[in-house]
Amino acid sequence: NEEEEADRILQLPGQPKVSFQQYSGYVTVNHVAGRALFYWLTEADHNPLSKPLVIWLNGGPGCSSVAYGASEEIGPFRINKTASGLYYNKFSWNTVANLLFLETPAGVGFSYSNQSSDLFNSGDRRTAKDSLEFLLRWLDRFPRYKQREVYITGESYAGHYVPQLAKEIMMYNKHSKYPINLKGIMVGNAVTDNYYDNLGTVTYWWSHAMISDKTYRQLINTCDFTHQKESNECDSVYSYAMDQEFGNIDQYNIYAPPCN
Amino acid sequence: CTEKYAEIYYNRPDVQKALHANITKIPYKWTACSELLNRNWKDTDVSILPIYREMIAGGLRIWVFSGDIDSVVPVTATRYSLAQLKLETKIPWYPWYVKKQVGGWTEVYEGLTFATVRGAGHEVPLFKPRAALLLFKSFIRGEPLPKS
Repeated sequence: NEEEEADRILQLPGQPKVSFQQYSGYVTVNHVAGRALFYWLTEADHNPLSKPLVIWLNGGPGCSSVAYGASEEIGPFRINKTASGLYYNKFSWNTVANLLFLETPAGVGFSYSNQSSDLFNSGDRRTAKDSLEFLLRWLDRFPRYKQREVYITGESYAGHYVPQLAKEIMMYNKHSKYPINLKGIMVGNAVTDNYYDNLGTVTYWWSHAMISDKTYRQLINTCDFTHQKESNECDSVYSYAMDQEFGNIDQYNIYAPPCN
Repeated sequence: CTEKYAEIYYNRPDVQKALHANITKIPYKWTACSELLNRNWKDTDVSILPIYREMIAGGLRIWVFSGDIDSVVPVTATRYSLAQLKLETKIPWYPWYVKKQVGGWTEVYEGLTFATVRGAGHEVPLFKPRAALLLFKSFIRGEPLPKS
């Protein structure tokens, strides 16, 4: 398959020697707009033909699965401190699966659109449809994965992307002669429900002694968590909590200093 | 702060060539997160719980995990949200283990498995790679997390 061969990665700069195959490149998801999504496939290091296909999506929205998922979380390589090369991650998930990192939607990482307005009107809906389109065309390029077990995984705002793509696949499968063998999803620290996420978040801040009783009560009494956009009063309490009471911490890892 | 390394590495021309990336010479640097996209995000679902109900009805395997030192989408946020699904418990709450250490706690419901990961931030596999790999292996095998 010429397209597959054209995507084969021979060796990344500064990469350690490995036994598994890698591929990366673009799949066009909308010819009219010229939208193309970038992917990086690192196959399983043993018996890739018998291992499932696992798609990994990062969130943001707007963040790259190559930057996070592949390069500092589950991928086989880590980037060294001088960015001169890569070193092997012995806890890589490609010890048990074929990992497909997808930068979605267009505008994320290397994924692009020739229609620059696309970068100003992305959203959940189009992202899910483009990601399904990507998967269908990617499977045409890599036909050995067509009947393979597929799992979709991700974290953070991909708590939206992963279930929404799963739903698109389930709907596609209802009408397709060649259904995608979707077996499951796994998400981490996932954005799930505005109201309950927000309620749970301020509860966590209070129960982990990150904010005062007073600020906690103000948040609960001032904020209406059902609304997408908070009121100015609520926003100012949030700002006070983060700027004055959290202090100089990394909110993504509360017992560590922030990255400057 | 490792994404700083990525900002350098993936903007190297030799790396982009090896990855067959940036073939159209996009008029902006590659970056880990696009501020432009984030600020102009349009439609967003208020809740994903209805899709969870559809996926459970469709028989998909669903695992949700949470690093317990993240304060951006913390463990209590996920627990409040999942509680709205009102799922029956299949295997009651218990600590799971990795290398004789508590990896976190977990509960298996009808249709969904929830697990915390002790000491992990927002990017769980970054902070607890060994525990994350064990979590992933259990998910792929469809087996509950180990009790010892």
